[in-house]
Amino acid sequence: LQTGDFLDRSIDNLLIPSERVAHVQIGNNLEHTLLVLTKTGYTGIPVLDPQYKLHGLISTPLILDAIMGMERIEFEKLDKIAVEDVMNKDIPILNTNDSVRKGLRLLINLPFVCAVNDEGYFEGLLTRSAVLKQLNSFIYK
Amino acid sequence: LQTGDFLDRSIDNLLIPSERVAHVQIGNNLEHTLLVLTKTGYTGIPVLDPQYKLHGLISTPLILDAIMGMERIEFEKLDKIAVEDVMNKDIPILNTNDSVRKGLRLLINLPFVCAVNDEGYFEGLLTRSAVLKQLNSFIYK
Ligand SMILES: Nc1ncnc2c1ncn2[C@@H]1O[C@@H]2COP(=O)(O)O[C@H]3[C@@H](O)[C@H](n4cnc5c(N)ncnc54)O[C@@H]3COP(=O)(O)O[C@H]2[C@H]1O
Ligand SMILES: Nc1ncnc2c1ncn2[C@@H]1O[C@@H]2COP(=O)(O)O[C@H]3[C@@H](O)[C@H](n4cnc5c(N)ncnc54)O[C@@H]3COP(=O)(O)O[C@H]2[C@H]1O
Repeated sequence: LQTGDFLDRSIDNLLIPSERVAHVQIGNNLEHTLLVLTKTGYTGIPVLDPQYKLHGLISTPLILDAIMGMERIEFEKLDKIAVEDVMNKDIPILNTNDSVRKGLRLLINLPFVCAVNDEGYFEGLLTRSAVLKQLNSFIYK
Repeated sequence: LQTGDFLDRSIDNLLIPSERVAHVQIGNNLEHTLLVLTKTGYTGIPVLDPQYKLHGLISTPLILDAIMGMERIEFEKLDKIAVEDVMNKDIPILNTNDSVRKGLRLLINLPFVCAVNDEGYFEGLLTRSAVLKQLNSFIYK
């Protein structure tokens, strides 16, 4: 059961590349963001700027919590709130050269982690399913 | 790296027990369901009946997709749609005696799997984080 080798490789081959990652741009409001989430079917996605610098993560729980009123969910507020005011900016990130071992540790508590290059530009996502799939294939040898 | 032993044990010790699992009851509408999801912060939960038989899974993507109109998300429809008309009924389930190995295979494609007992009653959830945590601890020996 030689997962050691696999765990010490870089996450690079496991990433969903940025061109296949759904995201929203800063400057958008929560209504636009919720539409993107609804159309893509994802529950959380990165928030980027036009240069593909990573600014944070936004999710349906964060959005719904932001418009939760005393008696009901206040959907009319969605187009009045900017995504950057609600997104989670306190997020761990990986470098594309980091090991799968390091990624696995972060994926215990997060469904996905963003990977950036040395210049800080968004390169892709490391997801739980990618790592679980690999672990599962090693276990079957 | 002896994960073999761990993988062949039952999932029982890894489950979130039913009393700690947020859920909705059949007979509720999507508005109530979305409130439960917002308050608990989860993106998907089981749908049960009063006897704790498992009926399906409901998630924010399923709800938002159900009220997605041609031009906007039609939030006013939430209290007019029953959760059983939108939930996913085609779901794999585990028995509490099933192995972690069997659970891991299902968790490649699903964030969590419901576990039932021999009578078909809901007993708990097997989540990706529970399995990743265990795998991670074995890798560090
Ligand atoms: N369109 C689809 N096709 C097939 N399976 C789908 C799917 N949408 C969701 N799933 C399944 O459901 C899991 C949870 O999705 P969720 O959107 O909550 O959570 C996702 C989402 O927040 C984010 N994510 C994944 N792929 C993405 C992408 N291409 N763009 C943006 N975000 C992505 O990473 C999280 C974890 O993804 P992971 O693959 O581990 O886990 C996914 C995957 O197993
Ligand atoms: N209140 C909280 N405290 C700490 N961490 C939290 C959290 N809420 C979410 N997370 C983290 O985010 C992951 C995705 O949560 P999500 O609600 O999309 O997806 C969850 C949710 O749909 C369901 N789930 C987990 N615990 C549940 C519970 N007690 N009741 C009902 N559903 C639960 O299983 C999925 C996978 O859970 P998993 O733990 O693998 O993965 C969780 C966990 O790592």
